[in-house]
Amino acid sequence: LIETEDLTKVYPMGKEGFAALNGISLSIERGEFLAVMGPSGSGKSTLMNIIGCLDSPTSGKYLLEGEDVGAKSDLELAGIRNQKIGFAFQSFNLLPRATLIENVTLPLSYSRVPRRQRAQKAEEILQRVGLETKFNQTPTELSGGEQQRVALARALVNNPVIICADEPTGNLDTATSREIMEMLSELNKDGTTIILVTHDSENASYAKRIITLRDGRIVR
Amino acid sequence: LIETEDLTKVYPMGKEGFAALNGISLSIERGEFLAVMGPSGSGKSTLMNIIGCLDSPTSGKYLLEGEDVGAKSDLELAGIRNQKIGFAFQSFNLLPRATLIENVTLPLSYSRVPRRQRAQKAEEILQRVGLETKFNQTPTELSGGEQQRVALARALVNNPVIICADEPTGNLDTATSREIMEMLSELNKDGTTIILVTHDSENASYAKRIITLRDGRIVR
Ligand SMILES: Nc1ncnc2c1ncn2[C@@H]1O[C@H](COP(=O)(O)OP(=O)(O)OP(=O)(O)O)[C@@H](O)[C@H]1O
Ligand SMILES: Nc1ncnc2c1ncn2[C@@H]1O[C@H](COP(=O)(O)OP(=O)(O)OP(=O)(O)O)[C@@H](O)[C@H]1O
Ligand SMILES: [Mg+2]
Ligand SMILES: [Mg+2]
Repeated sequence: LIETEDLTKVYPMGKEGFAALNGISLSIERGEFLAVMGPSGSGKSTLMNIIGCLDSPTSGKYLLEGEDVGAKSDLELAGIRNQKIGFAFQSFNLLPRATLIENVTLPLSYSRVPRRQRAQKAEEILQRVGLETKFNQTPTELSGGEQQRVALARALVNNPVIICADEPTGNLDTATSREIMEMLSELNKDGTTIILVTHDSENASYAKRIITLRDGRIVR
Repeated sequence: LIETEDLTKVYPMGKEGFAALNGISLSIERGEFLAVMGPSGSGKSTLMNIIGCLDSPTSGKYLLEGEDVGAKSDLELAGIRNQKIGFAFQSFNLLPRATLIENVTLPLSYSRVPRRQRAQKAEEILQRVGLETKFNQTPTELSGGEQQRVALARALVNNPVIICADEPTGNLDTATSREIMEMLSELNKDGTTIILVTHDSENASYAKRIITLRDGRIVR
């Protein structure tokens, strides 16, 4: 499903730039549940952003369902992203002045789901993450862990083929974290491919395979 | 040092508002290390914001060093806050276009530390949280866990009497989290009062006392 060859990512910094990824080659099969671990600053989010088609590598190949993503235009990338990938950002990236329902239905406007069904789908997924009493709130009126769950709900609402979740439980208590991980586990059993960045070993135990990054390389 | 009596906080929402705190009475002695735990949405950050003089309660009393904080003007509150309290936000609240040194020296401009010493103090604390290679970066060029450590460094730079740290390790791997907790532990041994919101039981084990919130009340 996903195949990368020798990916690098160099951010502009000073004269030579900063290499956040130094040659990542990774194969992910359809239906896998992969955890990506590693120290703070090791390149996990950078790798996720490239796999999630949100950013381009500096060099190296990325094949998604056999097609070379690097050769795509921005418009094509956005289309692939909206149809196939659900992305939950580490920094949430919610629209601060839109309600939770508006935030979660945003991806549905790309996938031509009929309008009257969109709010219902959004309500269902918000209820699954425990936010049924906050539908008409805006993200600025929520706690940190509540915003984090909205970001995850938005990633799941479109039933994507691939879910990229970047540290989805950092602001959640243990019981709520477990509910989120159980939900991801169920989606994986139904065939969804899940790539989870986490530094929590209990979360990682739900995955079938764990890779560990350090200084932009896969060390395990 | 800190004494609250029957604090409530009602956010504007619909007709009756939403009661995030429902009568919190709490005493914190000088030099304590207190952990505040509880489910996502239980009122931890709301309580921290009031104790840290960033927000006012809807009702109830808050005495800081015997003085009634509720009776203070905004200007007086800002003065108390800058001199006595170091606050590390759950959402970091960094200046996105300022460098790390500029972000961390900001509190020092209030406390009349001579300019040439400010950068040196900022560099020292940034080095202690492991960011010595990123002094001239801006927060937008950092990973989630790196931003989180800058927020904590800014809270510590002014050697405050009280440190309020709201989930300071949610984006950090286990080894980095432990370094941060060891550092807080050392500061507490030197007499700093620490109030730590966390949902990580390993972090809470560094504290001397744990209180648990649920639906805006102390349940334990
Ligand atoms: N401005 C607001 N308007 C309405 N409700 C609010 C507002 N801010 C917070 N709340 C609500 O108050 C409750 C407590 O929020 P708070 O941020 O204190 O929770 P928390 O314990 O810190 O949660 P977390 O662990 O997820 O960070 C939440 O249910 C939240 O939705
Ligand atoms: N725009 C940028 N410019 C320069 N350096 C950057 C930029 N974005 C990220 N970096 C650096 O690249 C490295 C990897 O960042 P990344 O966000 O991928 O780390 P991470 O593994 O997700 O860390 P965390 O667990 O703290 O979220 C970090 O050291 C960071 O400082
Ligand atoms: Mg990250
Ligand atoms: Mg909070």
